[in-house]
Amino acid sequence: VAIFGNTQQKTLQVVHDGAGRRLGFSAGGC
Amino acid sequence: SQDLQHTHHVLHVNSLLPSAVCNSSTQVSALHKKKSSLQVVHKHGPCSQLHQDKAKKTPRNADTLFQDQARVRYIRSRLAKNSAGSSDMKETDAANLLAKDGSVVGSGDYVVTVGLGSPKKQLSLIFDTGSDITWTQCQPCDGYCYDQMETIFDPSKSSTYSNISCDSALCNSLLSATGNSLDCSLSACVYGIQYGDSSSSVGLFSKERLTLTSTDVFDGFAFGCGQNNQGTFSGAAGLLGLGRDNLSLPSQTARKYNKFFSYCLPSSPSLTGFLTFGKDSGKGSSKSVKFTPLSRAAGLQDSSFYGLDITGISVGGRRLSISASVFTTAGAIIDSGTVITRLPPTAYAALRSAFRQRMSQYPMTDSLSILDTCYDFSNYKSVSIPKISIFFRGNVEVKIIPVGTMYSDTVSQVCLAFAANDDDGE
Repeated sequence: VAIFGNTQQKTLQVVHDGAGRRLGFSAGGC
Repeated sequence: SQDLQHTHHVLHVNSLLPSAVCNSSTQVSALHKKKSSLQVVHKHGPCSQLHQDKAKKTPRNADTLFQDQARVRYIRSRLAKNSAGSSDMKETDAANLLAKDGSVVGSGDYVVTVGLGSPKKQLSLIFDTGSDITWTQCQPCDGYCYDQMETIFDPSKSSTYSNISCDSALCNSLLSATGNSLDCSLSACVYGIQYGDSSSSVGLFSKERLTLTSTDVFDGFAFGCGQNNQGTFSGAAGLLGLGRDNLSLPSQTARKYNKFFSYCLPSSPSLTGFLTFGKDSGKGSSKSVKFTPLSRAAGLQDSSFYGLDITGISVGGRRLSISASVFTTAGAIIDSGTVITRLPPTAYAALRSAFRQRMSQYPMTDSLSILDTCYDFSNYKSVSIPKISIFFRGNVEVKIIPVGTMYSDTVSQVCLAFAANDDDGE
């Protein structure tokens, strides 16, 4: 399995919408 | 030069290195100020309380990357177990690993502080979207407790602590959340979780009041009260499980947050990020979020990992020629505890080739553990690095920032922060 790791996630706002079964990304989250 | 700015990051070399001083005051964002937000700090960074323990050295990059491989093996073994109903791979991999220090969940991880019990005891827990059970070390340490920065949680001093009985549905849920069957001790439920490098936590599966923020308090939160904890977990008090299983924190708090949470990991250990539960009711901040559906791939759909479908990669603004099947064969997950992104070897080879081609003006240097594309920037004040984007299903493009593209703690060895799996079928 490929893994999207935390180095590449830096400063992204990563949104976990479990009920909606989807994941979101937004640049410049912090 | 305009073309270069479209396709490359042009930056000072020193901006790729971590700072030794916490600079969290400049990181105040609207989201972070939300009532349901926790501060996220890098465990070994200067903003972490765990960092204050001078006796514990910050691990070298090579150690972190070695530990990261252990984490990846643990993830593979859980997925293999999930799809094949076999634990053979886990046992093999555990035997091959030297570390016994909780490194699977303790390599390059981030921590948040939550309150447990009444009166509330503040505990720094490793923030982990790749596991489910939340646990902390508990008194009495009948087996073993490693050194942690905060005093160890003592359930006898809390008025809201209770055991979970063996015959309860909660206790029976442990198998899917931990991969291990439940056990019983005087009719109290016993949990056990192993992380693949021989680190583990065993203790009573219990209920307690969990205080995330002053306004977000949950009674009867099921957690592991660990009385035999093997490893060091870098001095953290335990682990906050944010996976998809029914026993994870998002599932247990679903009535309030509807399994919705978001986080941001800071660009540097000297800065802070956030972990926010529930939808952002404010305007603006969530508008730019692009969503991709959770993967429906076999083996991922029913796992507690967050599965994603990668559709492509671009380097320097050009989409790499990689067959879609390379990504769909094994699928992908997102994980807050894995440091370096792992790609199918065919995809990594294309990425590496394109990256090296665009970096050919810089001298290469030795590999750093699993990272095989490293440069010596000692003689440069600024460099230009090709921009990398990962594309997910639904035409979601994630642009990787410079410190997400390169991994280093010295300018003489700055490495492309991606690695390959062993084969495309993984």
